Amino acid sequence: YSLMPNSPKWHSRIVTYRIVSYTSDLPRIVVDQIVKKALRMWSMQIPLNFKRVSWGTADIIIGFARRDHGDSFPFDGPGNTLGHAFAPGPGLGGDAHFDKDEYWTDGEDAGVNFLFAATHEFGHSLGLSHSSVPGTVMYPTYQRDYSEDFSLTKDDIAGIQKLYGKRNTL
Amino acid sequence: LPLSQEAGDVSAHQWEQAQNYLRKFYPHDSKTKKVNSLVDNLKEMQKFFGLPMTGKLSPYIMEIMQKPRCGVPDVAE
Repeated sequence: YSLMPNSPKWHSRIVTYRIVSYTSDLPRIVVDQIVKKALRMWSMQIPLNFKRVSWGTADIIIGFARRDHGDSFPFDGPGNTLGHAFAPGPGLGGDAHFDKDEYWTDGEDAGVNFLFAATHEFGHSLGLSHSSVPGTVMYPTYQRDYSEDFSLTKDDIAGIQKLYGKRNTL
Repeated sequence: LPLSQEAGDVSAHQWEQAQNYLRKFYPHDSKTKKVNSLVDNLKEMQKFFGLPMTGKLSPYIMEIMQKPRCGVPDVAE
């Protein structure tokens, strides 16, 4: 695994998130559930909790956009770049953007598995960079055969716990 | 510095694609943080993916470059 330069991380134990735009490929409630599930994958390993807010500012702003969307990193249409996210910090920091031009799925049919992509991007939102270990969630390329029931690998967990420590299970 | 024509046996279109990919995802040296030549960036990419660091484009490297992926650079900025 690798961390973002200077190892930025959230210092509050509660990190807020807000979903500001959606894909038309999935029902909104499914997107909401997937985002919650993806964040939970990380929070199960570290002493950090996520709280959804419906308006106003939030640490992690999540949205779908196409082409140029105001952050100097335009998307490129179907294929290639699927999404990106920013390291923890103010403003754009922590925000996760997904390319609206992809066909997003809940893992049931052909397309990009949103749960997998979201879990990956939230890894960046929490401070992880790309892993060079194939098969990890933080590996940069997307394999088409990701099933719905994937989980974080040892490498992903070691990376996130390096930043935040382990969740106390007692 | 652009990749030289000797950097691999690929078409002009692939060559351009490779340069764009390297500029986007391997913008600088992972240790020194300095902007490198594209050949050095290609070596960085080969290192990341556990391949021999030849600095030459190959069909396999082109295959990796065409996979869907995250837009965050592999050499973190």
